[in-house]
Amino acid sequence: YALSGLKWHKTDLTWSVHSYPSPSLSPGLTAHVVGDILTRAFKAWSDVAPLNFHQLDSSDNRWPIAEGDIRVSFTSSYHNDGYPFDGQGGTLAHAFFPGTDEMAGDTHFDDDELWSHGGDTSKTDLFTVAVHEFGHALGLSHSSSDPSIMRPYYQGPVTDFLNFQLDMDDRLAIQQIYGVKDSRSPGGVDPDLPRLPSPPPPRPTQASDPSFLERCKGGFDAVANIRGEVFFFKGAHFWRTKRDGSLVSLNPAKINNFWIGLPPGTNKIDAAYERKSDSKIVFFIGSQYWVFKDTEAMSGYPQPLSEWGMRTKSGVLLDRVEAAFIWAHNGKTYVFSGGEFWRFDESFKAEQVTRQLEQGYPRNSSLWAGVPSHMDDIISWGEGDAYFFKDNLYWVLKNGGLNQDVVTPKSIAVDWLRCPAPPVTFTPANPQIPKECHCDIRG
Amino acid sequence: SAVPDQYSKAVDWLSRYGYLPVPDPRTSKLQTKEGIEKAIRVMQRFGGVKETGVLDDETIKLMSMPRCSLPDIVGSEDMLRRRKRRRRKR
Repeated sequence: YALSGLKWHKTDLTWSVHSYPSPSLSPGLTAHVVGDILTRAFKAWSDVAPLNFHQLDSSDNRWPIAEGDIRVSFTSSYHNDGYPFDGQGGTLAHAFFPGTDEMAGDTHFDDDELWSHGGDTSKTDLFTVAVHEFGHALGLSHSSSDPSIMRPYYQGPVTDFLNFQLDMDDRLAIQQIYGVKDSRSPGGVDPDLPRLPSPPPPRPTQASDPSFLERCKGGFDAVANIRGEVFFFKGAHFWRTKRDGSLVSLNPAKINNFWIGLPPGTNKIDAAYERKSDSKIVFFIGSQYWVFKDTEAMSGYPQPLSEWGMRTKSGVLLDRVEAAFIWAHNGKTYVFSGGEFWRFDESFKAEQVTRQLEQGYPRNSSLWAGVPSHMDDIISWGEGDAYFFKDNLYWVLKNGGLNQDVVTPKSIAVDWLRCPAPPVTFTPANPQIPKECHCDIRG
Repeated sequence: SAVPDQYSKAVDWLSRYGYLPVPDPRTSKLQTKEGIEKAIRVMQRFGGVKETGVLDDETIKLMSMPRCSLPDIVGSEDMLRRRKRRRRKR
């Protein structure tokens, strides 16, 4: 078992319910039934440790309801505590560790789940999840032990809800904090480490930065999905967006300070991508390319782009790349330049990556219908969709598709770089085929 | 049909549940290939599946199971650093 390092310094704890499951999703879970389930979930813990739980309700005038130690609610999506819910499945619930903080002990269940009261395995058993979450509200962290109610994954309802007893791992954990029920020396000990990480020191507000405008203007030289983050390169700098949509920093980082081994004064990356077969990172700059292991260029680079053997339809050897990406749809590497594209198979064989230019290329970029022929860069993202970036807009081709009728562009600045939405202006839905006009009787 | 971008999703999942350090805005270190492999191993050990260090089917299945929102590993790096500091002082 693992302890959070936090505990209640009292054994009489109050709890209250502030909202109930939606009847449309979880029929049968009335206020009375929910109260009964939660009472039994608390009992699992008070059976083995000297703890007493008292439910507060609105008719009880002894305590204001808001003052309860453990406040239970059913909420959905963002609910202002830093742990947004994600609809049905995924995250089910969470609880805050004990302490003096206002949120301490609070327990939230995702109201988008189909909650049930035992039996129905197609739904989520409220009792099982509640016992787990109340474990957190009392100071326990996740356990890797099997069996333990504090394992992080939901693995179906507990058997015999009426006679449920905590497993040894959970009993030892709660008794480590609060002592043993009916023992002569209740109270436990102050749990030792691990402690929660201390917050970083406060940082002064930065003065307004002129780079803000650069970030929000778009027109990136290269965009790449590297190690699960999206890198936006522009001039001598870059920004990074994490998968949750937040930026590592609002301030740009200098390419030369981070990517070690590029020529001093590098002020433009044409394209970049993370190789699928060995996770090395490839940069194209002019007629050369570099291969990086993490953030350091490997010895022997740069090498000439001509090594890739890309010839245009007119037979000229390519000397510049506009965009490159791995299409998650098939794992192949695509390189774009001058309205044409080439496809490579980069397999890992005999401890090295072999690059094979596939037959039948180059092809015309207009095959990717609905997106610009000359794009700034491309990435695979989300559910394997291809994202095309041009100026301050991006287009998404879904589900491995090449040819979608209408691809509506969206703002890079707003969706990826935390910039304010610009005033509404007309943008063509399809940059290759201008949209037809339809006039009605009023002209 | 599309192959979901498992790799990016897995990095996000590992960061969210404490297996990978959240990128520090002051140092902005890049996640390393070895770091991600190590995090996958710890996650596999914690979850009770075979420790391979790669995103195999069993691991992806475990990552997509319904679960509690709280992280599995809390402040491990921070704790190690503090222990080292204490040892050095001694």
